[in-house]
Amino acid sequence: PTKQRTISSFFAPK
Amino acid sequence: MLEARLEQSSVLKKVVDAIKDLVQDCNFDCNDSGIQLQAMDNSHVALVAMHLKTEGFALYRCDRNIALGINLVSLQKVLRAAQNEDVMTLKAEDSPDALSLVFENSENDRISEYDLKLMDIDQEHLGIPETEYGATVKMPSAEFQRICRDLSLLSESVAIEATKEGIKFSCTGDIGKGAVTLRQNPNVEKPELGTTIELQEPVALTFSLKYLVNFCKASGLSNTVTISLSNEVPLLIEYEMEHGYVRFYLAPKIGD
Repeated sequence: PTKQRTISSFFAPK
Repeated sequence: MLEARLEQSSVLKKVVDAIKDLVQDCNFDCNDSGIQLQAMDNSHVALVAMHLKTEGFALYRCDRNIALGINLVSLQKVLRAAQNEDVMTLKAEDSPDALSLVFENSENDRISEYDLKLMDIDQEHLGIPETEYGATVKMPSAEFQRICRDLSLLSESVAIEATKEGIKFSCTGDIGKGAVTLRQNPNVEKPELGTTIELQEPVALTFSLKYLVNFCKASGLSNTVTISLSNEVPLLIEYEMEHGYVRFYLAPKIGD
């Protein structure tokens, strides 16, 4: 089973 | 104030067509480098970054940074009034309530003037790190679109594997399974029809096809698309324009 990650878990707010 | 003139309305029309199904409201950030946009989709799985550089405008003037808060569905309604070949001029004050759009035909005997109401959008910007990707594939955008559409009929997810053999897109669904493998095949006479694969290390990732199919709506922006992949980081899909780009980032599906 795979889980969809979110973009914000890779890119931090500026 | 902002004053920006595009020789061809089709440039902005295509950009809006490419992203309007992914994001609804977003800021067009205008500054001395041109017009930029960065926005995530509602589920925060995908991010779009767009840049129309000043060099792409026949006239460009922007005294200070201006954020134009735009509803893309509304913008598209106004842009329908522009013919592809029309010259388009965008104008806004420093703290604007509205964006003025003027479309002029090449014969110079029709001037259409529209105002689009703007909104306050509190949008955070994400820092996108410089990444050395494990695999970079450049291929015809129409072919990538076809692969995504075909596989999306079978499954919700696609596994993308880049090895020295090539790049393989594969999926498994209720009715069966499918796979497409592309091998490096540069076209000397027509580079836009060739496929090039740069591989630093093998990459294997899984992505939602729904988003990839959505990104392919940008295919009208460029004959080629560049797909950059590294293990366990978001995929980058770039449509390069003559003076700018539209980039999509998609977070992978990863095993628990």
